[in-house]
Amino acid sequence: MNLFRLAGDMTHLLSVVVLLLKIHTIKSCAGISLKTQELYAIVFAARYLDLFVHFMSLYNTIMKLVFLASSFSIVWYMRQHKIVRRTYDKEHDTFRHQFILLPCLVLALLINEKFTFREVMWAFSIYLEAVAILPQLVLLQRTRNIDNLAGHYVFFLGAYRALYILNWIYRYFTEPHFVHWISWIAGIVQTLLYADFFYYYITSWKNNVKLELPA
Amino acid sequence: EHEQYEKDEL
Repeated sequence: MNLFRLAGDMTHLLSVVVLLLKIHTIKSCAGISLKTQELYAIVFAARYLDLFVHFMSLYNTIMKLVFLASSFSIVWYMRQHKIVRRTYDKEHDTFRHQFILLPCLVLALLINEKFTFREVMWAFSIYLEAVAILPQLVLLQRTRNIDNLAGHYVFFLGAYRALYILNWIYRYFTEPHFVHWISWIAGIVQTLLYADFFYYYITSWKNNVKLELPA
Repeated sequence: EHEQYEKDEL
């Protein structure tokens, strides 16, 4: 494993920790999109189907279990927890996530590495992950007062994707057989979606002012 | 044949 990949996994983990911290200690999910969280739960469930079939490494297994458990528990908190769910900004979280599920599934049926159930689900999870952040970005744009944790959460998620791209470039030169066009292209699209957010996040951090996205 | 399962990324 290279340094970019490890750093990417760590920022991904950090994003989940930040979100759980917000939910657990502040008992708030303000500014967090339930739509995005549900999409991530689907992404991990679809991608980690190999969990019980292929053993890669202890690291791999533990990380997969962490992402599965955290994503489903976040959804549970936002839907069921009697204090947390009251802080959910339902009125502004209106992105129709069902409309991205179907296109992703169709795309996965058409473009995959192999036409098997697991490979189609893998491709589906890659396409879905690329666009799963959209409801969250829309919600942030509609939120007047973005709290720090919600901003950091999205920043770490974006950083994870950007670091994965560096990891792919590194792997391309060191492991010539390692070519996964599907994840590379989807990963680049996914990272580009954050570009605008990154700009405002870094600007606000540099000028030491509160993060605010233009409507 | 090359094994598909080098999908070690998360």
